[in-house]
Amino acid sequence: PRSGDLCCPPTWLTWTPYLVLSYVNGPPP
Amino acid sequence: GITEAQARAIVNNALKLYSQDKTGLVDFALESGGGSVLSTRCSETYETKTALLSLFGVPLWYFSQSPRVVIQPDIHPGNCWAFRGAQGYLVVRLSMAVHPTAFTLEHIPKALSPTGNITSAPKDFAVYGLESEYQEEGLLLGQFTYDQDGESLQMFHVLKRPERAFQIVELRILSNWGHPEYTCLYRFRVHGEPIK
Amino acid sequence: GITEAQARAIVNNALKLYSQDKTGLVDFALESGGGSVLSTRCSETYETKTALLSLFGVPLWYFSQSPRVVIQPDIHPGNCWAFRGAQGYLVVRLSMAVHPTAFTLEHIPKALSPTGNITSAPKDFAVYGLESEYQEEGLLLGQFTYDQDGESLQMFHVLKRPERAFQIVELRILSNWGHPEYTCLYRFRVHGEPIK
Repeated sequence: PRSGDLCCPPTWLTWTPYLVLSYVNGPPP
Repeated sequence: GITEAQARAIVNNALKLYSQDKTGLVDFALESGGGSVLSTRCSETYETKTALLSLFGVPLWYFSQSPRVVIQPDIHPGNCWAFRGAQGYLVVRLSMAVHPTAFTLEHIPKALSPTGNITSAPKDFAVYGLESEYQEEGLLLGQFTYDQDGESLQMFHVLKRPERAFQIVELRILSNWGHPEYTCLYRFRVHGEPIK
Repeated sequence: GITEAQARAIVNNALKLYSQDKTGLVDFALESGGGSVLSTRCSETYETKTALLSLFGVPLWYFSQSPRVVIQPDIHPGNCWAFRGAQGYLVVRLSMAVHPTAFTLEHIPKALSPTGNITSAPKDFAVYGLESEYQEEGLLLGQFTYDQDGESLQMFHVLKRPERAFQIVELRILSNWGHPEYTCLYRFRVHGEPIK
């Protein structure tokens, strides 16, 4: 199956009921 | 025959490796080390609506594990991300750009599965290196099969070290071991050589 | 040469010790056992503003590990308290008053460090027994050096068992292994004899 079916918005994270962690400024110490 | 000192050395080296995340290799996907889940593309988290959280007797919501657990080290039964069906995707941003050399997939051992089987374990899977989060088809790093009769932790080596380094990889699960409704991912690790 | 039974005994004893927090000794600083972090004096948590937590797409705050992780058992890469520079302080209230006999300092093994080195590990450090949280100079229990080329877990014994018992100890980090910006503390343990 192709992963290319971006049938859902790429930013799945937007309405998920979980806390999402993203690293925006390099790795943590 | 071996001496007592040799036996102790064997045991101590085995325990040392065990204490080094069992592999002695850096896991560039590990969340606490700087890895993060970017997306699950079109996979859908399987909501069992069983684990109900309440406060002061008031039911709040049904809890289910987020995809982040796949890059966290706890693999006790239930601490997996379940997606609907047998095809799933997980796009992970590594703590740094590396030339991937191997991947580790872990599942709970059959002995610890309350049902006595691990039909929800992944079977065939592929890993791609992506240049950006939205790239549709990345570079195929390898296609592998997780053996339900093998070790709980299985490592898969890339056939050919890629010339490019990648900071984003896509884990694409293609089939599972028979569960009709969902597939569970316990832990996925990415090993490799950082760029100089 | 040893017999199979002897080999099994060696293995079982090694596993037993490993399962006893690797040391078989009480850790009076362990948070779940009753220890707590009182203060970090004038050390400053090193804020990288990198781990962003969001909910429903709304950014909430930047997460960084608190000093409490130093008295918690998880030592996966990243689960450390980072303070700015190479001099830091941690004042810990033990679960009970003890005559300290040894201290354990742990860091991740080099093999698991994404950078391949552990320059942010502590190097020279001293431990003091305090009579109260605000006492400026307590009783020096010992000055030691964590060896970056040694074992991941290193134990340091006090030269002379103190006559007094202490429920508050201060860990003073004096230098690190070269990182110019911060020092990471993974886990600090205090072993000793409780007062009768």
